[in-house]
Amino acid sequence: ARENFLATFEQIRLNFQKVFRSLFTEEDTCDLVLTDPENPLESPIEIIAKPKGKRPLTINQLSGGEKTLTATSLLFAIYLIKPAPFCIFDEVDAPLDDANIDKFTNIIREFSKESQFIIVTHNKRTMAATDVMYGVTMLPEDPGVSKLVAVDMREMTA
Amino acid sequence: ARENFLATFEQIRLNFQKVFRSLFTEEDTCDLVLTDPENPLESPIEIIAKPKGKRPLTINQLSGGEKTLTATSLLFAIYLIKPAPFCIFDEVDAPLDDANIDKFTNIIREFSKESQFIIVTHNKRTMAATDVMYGVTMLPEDPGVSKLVAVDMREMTA
Amino acid sequence: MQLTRLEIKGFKSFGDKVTIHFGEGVTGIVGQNGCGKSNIVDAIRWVLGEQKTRALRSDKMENIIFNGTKKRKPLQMAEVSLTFQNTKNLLPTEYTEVTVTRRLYRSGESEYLLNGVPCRLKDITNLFMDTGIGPDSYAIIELKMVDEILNDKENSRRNLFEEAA
Amino acid sequence: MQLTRLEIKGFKSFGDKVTIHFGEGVTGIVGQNGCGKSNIVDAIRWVLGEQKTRALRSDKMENIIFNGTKKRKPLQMAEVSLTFQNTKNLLPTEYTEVTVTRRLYRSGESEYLLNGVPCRLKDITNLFMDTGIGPDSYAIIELKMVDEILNDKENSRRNLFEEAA
Ligand SMILES: Nc1ncnc2c1ncn2[C@@H]1O[C@H](COP(=O)(O)OP(=O)(O)OP(=O)(O)O)[C@@H](O)[C@H]1O
Ligand SMILES: Nc1ncnc2c1ncn2[C@@H]1O[C@H](COP(=O)(O)OP(=O)(O)OP(=O)(O)O)[C@@H](O)[C@H]1O
Ligand SMILES: [Mg+2]
Ligand SMILES: [Mg+2]
Repeated sequence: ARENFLATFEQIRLNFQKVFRSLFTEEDTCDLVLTDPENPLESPIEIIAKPKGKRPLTINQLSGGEKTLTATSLLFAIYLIKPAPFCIFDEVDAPLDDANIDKFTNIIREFSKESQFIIVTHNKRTMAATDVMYGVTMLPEDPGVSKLVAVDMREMTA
Repeated sequence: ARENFLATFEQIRLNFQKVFRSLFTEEDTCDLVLTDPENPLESPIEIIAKPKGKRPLTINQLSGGEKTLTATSLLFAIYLIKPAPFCIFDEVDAPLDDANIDKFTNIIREFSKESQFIIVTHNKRTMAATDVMYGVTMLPEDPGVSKLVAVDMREMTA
Repeated sequence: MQLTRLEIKGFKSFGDKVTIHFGEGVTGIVGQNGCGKSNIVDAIRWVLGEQKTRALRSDKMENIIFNGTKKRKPLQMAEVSLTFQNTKNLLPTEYTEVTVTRRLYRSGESEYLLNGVPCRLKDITNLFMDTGIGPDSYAIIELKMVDEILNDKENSRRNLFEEAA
Repeated sequence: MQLTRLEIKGFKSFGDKVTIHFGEGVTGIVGQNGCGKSNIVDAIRWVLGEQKTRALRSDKMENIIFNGTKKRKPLQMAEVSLTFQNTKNLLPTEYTEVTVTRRLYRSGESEYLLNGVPCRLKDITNLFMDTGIGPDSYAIIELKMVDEILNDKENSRRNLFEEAA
């Protein structure tokens, strides 16, 4: 079990560095470190992330958007070990600026060849990157009851 | 101290209902309730919010955007007791849809006659409601160092 | 193992039956605050076997049944069905599709079905073992989870790694 | 008690001195992820007397001093000054403006000044008592606070009420 975990950990670590660099830039660095390498099955796992020439002392010092991209890189790193048949994101793009939304949707489009992606969003830029959209609404005459509606792409991405 | 608290509590409660109705609609109801009225100085305070004909059993059942508007109504209710000279919002608009962003910025414009408002945002609709904007950036030639820049309103709200 | 459709009736805000057909690639779910988007995500978690009421934003499991509005009475049952293609042969190969159904009655009774045949919750969670989906999956992501990974909620970080290992 | 300007040097990502002038009404602060917007909010909290490192997203107070980049050395001091009009006469009326300054040296020493005159942290927090601003103010709001009010972090809810009473 110990070998198994260490092998998987190493694979996740390499994936993390690869995904992190595509969500940030090629010169950015990050790492996953077992704080107690003697004890891999118990050891806490530390995340080190250094975007764009910065030298944050801990990941807590990173900004809201940077934290979201870092956590997303880790989740995708794990996904790449064993791709789930579908992935669901619920408004994970809310803290991201326009440039980072494009990076986020680009990597999703890449992985969408392997898996289906379901993205809940309010963001028009993210919407523009979807293949199909479902609109959910509640009508004033029947409040509190969810209904599905056709989405007018032009109205949504106006 | 007990009378003082109860009087303030009642005032906050009335403000809460007023602000809630302007962020939701006139027919929506909400309330603030002391779970232990015999013991006002110790009692937990319960928030009841029923937007748009819904009957949520607890506020935890509400959606992300509804929760944000409800908490904002409560914060403004308290603000109205003793308006602070300035209020700062850091990306509080992230979970809101377009219609709710307009309600949010309208109420801020109303209160901005009394106090200064500083709004950190990524949202173009919110930006369009500000009087003045400051842009913060980091240059590739000097990474990790924050600088202030002039903001081109047309570029931002394109 | 592609998803083909999701049917929701009586679950949370779905007072009327709603059917969503999924295609390949990236599907967007959009709409105003409070109209039911996250409830769709909760429905998927629930039909895959989620038992933690906190992950469904509810205090008790009964709260996930449509509890009525000013204009409508509460319903007595919540039912969610998720259908996908049997490309990984999770069920014997004569089935082209697999439909997982979960029902909860206000009386507290639960029913679980695989392609219409009653089964136990265990049969459903076993079906998905090793596919990467199920409750606690790293494939269902919301902002709260981003926070948990980054804060010192170490167990959530280890859990993710162990689930993949 | 209108804010007129904020000057930041050596605090977090402000390796160079930055001055922001505030006018009436609604001021927007915009820019890409990670460029320093929330750091500006932290600077305001800090100069008003915030002592909880957690509220400043730091493990220890020393971490709020600019710690350098690939191209720049760390600085040895963080300094933030906030200036506002003395319309509420928090200081004697011959002053038209009040400037609050806070400095932290890497050695651990702190300095506090009111209109350039050294004072104690206590003098600064006393100045703002009853104005609604200061650490823990209900006037500085981020999404994390929205969560805390709505979850059962009851103390945060009571604290808000008691601060207003
Ligand atoms: N058992 C139930 N019966 C009826 N309505 C319910 C039930 N549970 C939750 N709801 C309602 O569903 C609504 C929340 O829906 P949901 O969380 O899916 O919104 P959303 O589309 O994700 O919105 P947002 O964009 O704000 O996140 C709430 O208004 C809530 O009152
Ligand atoms: N002591 C410090 N020295 C140098 N840089 C620092 C220091 N503390 C924090 N930073 C940097 O400041 C950046 C965070 O800035 P900030 O949180 O203000 O971003 P933001 O503009 O709010 O972004 P977002 O839109 O993502 O919320 C981080 O990249 C972090 O590395
Ligand atoms: Mg939602
Ligand atoms: Mg920020």
